[in-house]
Formats: sequence, structure tokens, C-alpha cells
Amino acid sequence: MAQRSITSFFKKI
Amino acid sequence: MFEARLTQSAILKKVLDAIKDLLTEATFECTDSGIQVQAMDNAHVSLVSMNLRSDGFDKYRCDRNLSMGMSIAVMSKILKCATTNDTVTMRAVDNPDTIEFMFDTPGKDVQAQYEMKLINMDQEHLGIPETVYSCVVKMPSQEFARIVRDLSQFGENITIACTKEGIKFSAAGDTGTANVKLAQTADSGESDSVTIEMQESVKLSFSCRYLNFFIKATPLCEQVQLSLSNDVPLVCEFNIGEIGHIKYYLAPKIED
Repeated sequence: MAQRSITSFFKKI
Repeated sequence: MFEARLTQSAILKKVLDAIKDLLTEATFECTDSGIQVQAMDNAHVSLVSMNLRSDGFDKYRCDRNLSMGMSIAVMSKILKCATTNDTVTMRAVDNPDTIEFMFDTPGKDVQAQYEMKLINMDQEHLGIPETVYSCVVKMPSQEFARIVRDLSQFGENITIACTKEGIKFSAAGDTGTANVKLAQTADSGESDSVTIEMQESVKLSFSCRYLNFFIKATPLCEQVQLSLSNDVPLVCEFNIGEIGHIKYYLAPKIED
């Protein structure tokens, strides 16, 4: 299985 | 001037134990309302969001908002020098280069003082959207820790499936499979109760490596709250005594 990055869910503000 | 005092350093020692393996450095945002930390691990797979309310401290003063970059490893080393009953005071001037930690042992005329250099850090703040989760599970934190440790022996990932019947943790690998299922308990609000609020069933897989980092927070409180929705990060939340909380967000695994 591949690991997603947290930054693909939460964007920089 | 910033000054925050806790009569028992135990809680701060536990907080450092809960983050030291996951974070190398973090920015501590200090305001009148308390201390906030938001930081990602180096691989950007998880996010820690921590809050320590000013009213939870025995003394708290913050004249100007401060943003202090700290080495978690060094801070952890310093906190290890305090015994659990020591009073801990953190102090910094406005526009500080360093932060001072002072430990006073009750009944003894001994004061230990440690000064730590602050780090210049890039301000990276992520917006966490308000989410209504499909499943919110509260369970004993020790039970969760045990399941994570036990299942990690059998695979790299733990699959969490939550239905009306209960919550099921599974791992599978070359050596075999492991499954632990918990049903909701009759009474809620007790330290050993399991409660499940479910709108929709969920099934998600997460890296054991990160879940093992999160369970380092187990000594902080008796219950852990897991919030899950399909295709969004897991939230694993521990209360920090009466003073605040630590939330770990973990991005799910997806099929290759």
C-alpha cells in the first residue's frame, strides 16, 4: 500500500 | 516577558515523551490564551497539534505573542533532568534567542536552571478543515496501545474498520493475520468504556510505524478518541490532564 502525505489533505495557510 | 509555571513537571515530561520520537523541532506559539504547537514529522505523513491552555498553568504570563522554535530532542533532555514533583518554570524575554527552564524541588533549597537556544524556523502552518467524522470512537488508551503494539508484529499496516457492531483492528503479513474486535460497552464515561458514535461505516489502513509514535501519549490520559472518515486522515486525540490536548493526524494508506 502507498502512504499519502498529510499535505495532500491539509493545505499551507 | 513570558513565564509559565507548573507545580508538577510530570505533565510536561509526559508531553515531551509523546512527541519526541515523532518531531525533531517545533514552533511553540505563546499567547495570552496559552501555548500552541503545530508540527509535521519529517516525512510529512502526520501532523501534531497541541494546545496547553494558560488557565491550566499555576502561573502564566505572556505580555507579547511569541513564536519560539525549539529542538524537541534538547527540550526532552532538559525535562528528563526534572523529577516528577519538581516545579517547572519556563521563561523568556520578548524577542528571545533562548528559553529558560527552571526546576525547583519542593522542600529543598535547590534550583536547577537550563537555558536552551531557540531555532529560526520557517513558519509552515497547515489549515485543518472542520470535519464531521463518520465514526468517533472512545476507548481506553492502554487498550489502544496494546492493540497497536500487538498487531504491529504481524504487518506494516493496521486496518481499522468501524461498523455498528464495533471497531475492528486488523493486520496481515507473510507470517499470518491478526484481528482484534471491540464492541461498545454498556456504560459510557468510565475509564474502561468503549463508545462508538457512527454515522457511516469506515474502513481505512494506517502505518504501524506512526501509530506506534502516537501511543507514546498513553500515560497522558485514560481514554483516547479516534475520529475516522473514509479517505481522510485519522485523528487520534489524548487529553493532557485538565490543561489541554494533543491531536495526532495521520494520512491513510491507499492501494497501490
